Amino acid sequence: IPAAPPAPLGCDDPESEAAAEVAVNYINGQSHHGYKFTLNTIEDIRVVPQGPNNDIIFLELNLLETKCPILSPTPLANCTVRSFAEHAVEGDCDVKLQKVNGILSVLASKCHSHADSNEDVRKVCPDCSLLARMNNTEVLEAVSAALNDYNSKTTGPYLRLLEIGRAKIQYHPGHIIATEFAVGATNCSAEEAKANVGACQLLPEDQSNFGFCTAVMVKGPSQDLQVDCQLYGHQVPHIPLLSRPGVTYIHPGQDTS
Amino acid sequence: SVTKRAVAAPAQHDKVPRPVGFVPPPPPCPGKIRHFDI
Repeated sequence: IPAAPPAPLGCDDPESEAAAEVAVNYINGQSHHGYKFTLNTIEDIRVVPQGPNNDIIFLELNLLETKCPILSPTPLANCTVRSFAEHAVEGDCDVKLQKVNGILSVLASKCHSHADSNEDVRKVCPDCSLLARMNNTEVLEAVSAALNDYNSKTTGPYLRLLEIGRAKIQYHPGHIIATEFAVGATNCSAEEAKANVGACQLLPEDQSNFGFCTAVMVKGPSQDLQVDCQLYGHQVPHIPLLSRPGVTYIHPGQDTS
Repeated sequence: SVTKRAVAAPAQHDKVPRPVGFVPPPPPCPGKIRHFDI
């Protein structure tokens, strides 16, 4: 009597969680923008046997954005998930994996990320500020002012903007713009940059030194600007990092294969 | 003349009894929500 087909995998089975972990690490490893994502729910899993010890696995995953920038060396397990009130961002991914002799590998993945709706955030937190669009003029001005302010005071390398991660604008009480952006160290000191900023280029990949800045600009009722930048130090890239300055925050859908 | 014999409705105890506290298994998917649902 032919052996009964194995019971379908449940989404909370250990095998499913192992496949999801490989998929999430792959997705974060392939991404070059925004923030790291972590697993929220395994929506569905389908296993298609290909032969002895050879399965194709299709996963549908729901991910949530963490506060760790994608270039941060912080392990994903230590990355805090952005809360509802901080205007959460979720990602939906379809991932195709292969499992041969127990070894999992990703064959393809396709993800779409989107911020929670303003209405949902307002329901939970009526007074919370909301995500602003990346091409918002006030956001661009605030990031530029913050980076200039930092570069004018630092004794370290002159930093260039890689991309704006996110920005939130509060209009009441007080007009406040909070921004987060990725930066890269250049081959200039801040002093040298004052003389000839055009000569300041991002360090080559074998010396690259990326970092991240958070800034709060108060435009009313009083004026104030607080900037904090942290450089990660040189990291041996495990994949070719294509850091393109000026990249927008939410990329519509990034196919990875 | 042929008449249909009335048959008493099956007594409750005829049905397959479910063990006390029987909880149907959760559907295999979607899985648990680890943080929150947007």
